[in-house]
Formats: sequence, C-alpha cells, structure tokens
Amino acid sequence: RFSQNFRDVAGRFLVSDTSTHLLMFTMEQRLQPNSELVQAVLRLFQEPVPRTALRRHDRLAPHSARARVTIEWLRVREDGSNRTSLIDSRLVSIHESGWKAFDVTEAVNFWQQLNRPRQPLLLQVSVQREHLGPGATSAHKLVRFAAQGTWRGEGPGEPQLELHTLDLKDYGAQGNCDPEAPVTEGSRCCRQELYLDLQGMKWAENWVLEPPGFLAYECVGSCLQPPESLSIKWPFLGPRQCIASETASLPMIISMKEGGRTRPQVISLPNMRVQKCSCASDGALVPRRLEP
Amino acid sequence: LTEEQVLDTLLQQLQLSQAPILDRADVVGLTIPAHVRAQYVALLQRSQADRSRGK
Repeated sequence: RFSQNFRDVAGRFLVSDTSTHLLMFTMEQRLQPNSELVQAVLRLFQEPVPRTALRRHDRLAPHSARARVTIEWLRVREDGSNRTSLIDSRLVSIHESGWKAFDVTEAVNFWQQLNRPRQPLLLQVSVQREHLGPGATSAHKLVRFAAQGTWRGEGPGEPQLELHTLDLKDYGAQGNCDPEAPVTEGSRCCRQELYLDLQGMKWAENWVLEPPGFLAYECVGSCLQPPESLSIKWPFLGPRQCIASETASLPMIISMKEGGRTRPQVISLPNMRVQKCSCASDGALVPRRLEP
Repeated sequence: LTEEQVLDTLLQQLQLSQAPILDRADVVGLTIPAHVRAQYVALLQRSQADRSRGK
C-alpha cells in the first residue's frame, strides 16, 4: 500500500502455548532478486479481553495492565540446534485490542543471508510478564493474538508480514559508466574508472615499489529518489546516495629502512578499490552480519 | 579516492607520522625476493575474491 512493491504474506501457526507462538512464513520468491528491502512489518491482531476477565484483573491488580511482547527470529542450524536473535520487544496494554505492528526488517535481513535452499522465516512471539518480583501480575495471560483463521472466524485476523521493497531497476545503480558518455549531474549512479598513478606521487618515490599505479574507480552520478509519500512514511530514511557498496584491498610492496638496511615488505591497504557502486538511503539500517 | 587518502591510509597502516624519505641509493640494486613477490601476488588474487561489504 505504501511501497512501489508491496506484498502481504500470510503466516502459519506452528506451535502455541500460553505465552509463546511460533510463526512460519514461506518466503522463497516473495522478495524479487533485484529488489531492496526497505522495511518488513509483522502485524498481529491482539484480541479483545473479555469484559469479565478485565474487570476481575482490574480488581485484583489495578496498577499493572501491561505485558511484554518479544519478537525473535528463530533459526534452525544445520546440526538441528536452534538459535534465536532478538528483533523487537515492547509493552502492550490488556485494555487495547486490534492490529499491533512490529518492525522485523532485521529478521528478514538475517533470513536473506542464509544459504539456499533457505528455510522458512520463523518468528517466535513471546508474551511475558511486564516485570518479575513483588507486584508481578498475570496480565500477560490476558494478551492473546489471533492465530490463522481463529479470530472468531469473522475477519482476516491472522498474522501478516508486510514487505516494503524498492525495485533496483529504477532505484539502483547502473554498473560501470559508459566511457563514451560524459557523466553529468543528472547521470545515473555508476562506477567510473579512476587511475591513481603512484609513480607520479612525490612521497611514493623510492618507497612504494609495487604497484606503479592502480585502478581505484569512483562512484559518480545521482540516484532516483523515492516519492515524497515514502519519505513521510519512513522519516528515518535520508536521500538515496551513490556510494561504494563493495570495495577491495590493495596489496603493495614498499621498501622499509631498518638499521641502515632497506628491505622490501608486503602490506595490504583496505578499501582502496571500488568494486561496486550502489544507491543507498542515508540512515538506512546497515544489516548485521549473520553469525554462525 | 585522492592521493592524500592513499598516503594517510599507508601511514596509518604502518603507524608512521610522515612518509619516510628514501634516497635513490637506498633502493638501487634492491631486489624483491621470490617469497615476497609470491606473498604480494597471493594478496592480489585474494583481494579480487574477498570483497568487503559496505552499506
């Protein structure tokens, strides 16, 4: 509804007890290869608490009417063991009902890093006490989320995953620049050749032995900006900029003088050569690398 | 990437405050041993394979 490319994915309930739900989303082919995930939102329908139960709770524990809802990404590793990563956690009131939205972008980012064939996206939803110790109440037992097709059979109360993406065909970079066409301000983001001649640099004389120079490349041009409506929806996203998204190191042989003697030494300078240019939103979530 | 940035990275890597001034005489006749060249070539090949992912 808000994105150029909007998809709804219906989830399946696998396990449910009083405080934990496991949601499974089949994700293959939901995210197009040439698309960028901007945001993934998990929507859960919080069922209204029956009035009698609410009145009883208010009488017994008038000062605590909240529970903590935690979303974790569950990954089944190759050895069969499970690993969870905290994605979102927040307090919800037992007096509220209706759709609750949780930002699960990071879970989908993690899922995208899995080796193919990828397992379904598993999200574990836990409803816990607001806090432990004196004054702890059982408000959490009153927080219920609708499962697949169970919300009184009236409406689409089942869990939903919204994927907001940008099509990189329009919003991405274009690879290498055309050497025949001059790059202007309006040109689309591309990688342009930039040769750095080390032999021509005074400080490198007699110091840098190899290489005599190298193709560093640079990212030039501009990126298509999303429509204003998206900027309002996601104010944390700054303008899309043409940046170096992948770089490579540059090995060198230099001469080092030690104790009156000169000897050659190999070193490696990180991020010296641009391998790929991309359009990226300033302020966008930098995906955490998936740990083994 | 500018000339200054290359120099800064090099100085940072070697923990030097300024570029050493080497005379021509220091490097004249200096040969690069085979094992040093092999290490350089291996790093060149690896740098093509291992890209660091940015944003």
